[in-house]
Amino acid sequence: AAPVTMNAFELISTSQGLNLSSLFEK
Amino acid sequence: MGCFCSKNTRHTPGYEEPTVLAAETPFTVSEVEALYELFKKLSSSIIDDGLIHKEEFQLALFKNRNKRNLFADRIFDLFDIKRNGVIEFGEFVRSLGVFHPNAPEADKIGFAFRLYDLRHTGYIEREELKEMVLALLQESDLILSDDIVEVIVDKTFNEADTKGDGRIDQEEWKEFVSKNPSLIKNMTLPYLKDITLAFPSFVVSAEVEDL
Repeated sequence: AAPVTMNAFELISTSQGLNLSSLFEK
Repeated sequence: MGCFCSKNTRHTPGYEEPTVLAAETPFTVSEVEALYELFKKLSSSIIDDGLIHKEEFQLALFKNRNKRNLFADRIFDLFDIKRNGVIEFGEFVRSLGVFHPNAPEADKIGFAFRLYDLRHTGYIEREELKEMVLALLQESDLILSDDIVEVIVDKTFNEADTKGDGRIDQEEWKEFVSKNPSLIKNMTLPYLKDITLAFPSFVVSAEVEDL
């Protein structure tokens, strides 16, 4: 039941596509 | 009176002076110069033309030039301020400025809103939220029944859409983020504070070399 209580925007914000720290990896 | 700079430096089209970019962003001049080193690396990974193409952006994010992702597409589109299909240096620095730890929170909230306003209507609509949740589930190989997805979307939407008109406007978004600050956590990149260490700039020596 955990995902049901999840905030949808919080879920979305975990996307790898939004994780720009990868740009800095050498 | 305009200033025509004829310095013989090997700068790419779309290059802007670090002093100009530093004045408009939270970055210092040396940080902008360090970002130029990063930009050169990213913009030459596939096509060496000094512009970041979408495939190069995908390659940097996912180590895979062909990996399509809704959110990476949205980020790319927002960085591509001129909407000409590529990210120029100035666009790169101005957009990354929003992710600087010292950038105003209002800028981060506004950027996230535009990111999630998929169809540029000025609102985040329920259908858009559902589309993004489905995209995230697909990206993460998570399988949830459509009923559960509907419950997640409804619950969040009802909390955020305080005016109850079926869409989230900027004011509601601001209020929702203030209650859930973790929503803009990914709008801050701590790396940007250490960018000069990660990408030391060699601009000065390069200019001397060109003389």
